[in-house]
Amino acid sequence: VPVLMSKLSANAPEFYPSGYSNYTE
Amino acid sequence: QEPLTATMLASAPPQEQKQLLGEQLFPLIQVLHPTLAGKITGMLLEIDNSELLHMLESPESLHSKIDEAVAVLHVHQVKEAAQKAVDSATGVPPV
Repeated sequence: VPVLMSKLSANAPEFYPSGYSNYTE
Repeated sequence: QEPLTATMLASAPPQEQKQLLGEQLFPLIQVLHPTLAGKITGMLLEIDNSELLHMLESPESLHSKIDEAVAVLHVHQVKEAAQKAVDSATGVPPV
């Protein structure tokens, strides 16, 4: 059974977990 | 973080399901690609939920999908750089 591989898009919005902070102390 | 099961996911409202999946995927991706984790996670979240659940249960398939996302990002960046080079050569102002 062919497995449908979802096409990845470089234009997808970024995702960060809730409460995630990008800044390192 | 307790592992996400199909039952847990199915019991969450649709808009929360992607959030739950993202919360599970992000730390796994961050270990491999700290600076690209947000972008790669976002790209993977566009895949349907059943496939994402499978990837959370199968590190091999997750790793191969992460590698695919990094490759897509690389091609995209190369194309953008080439486009900028063409634009600067033809005098088209950058967007």
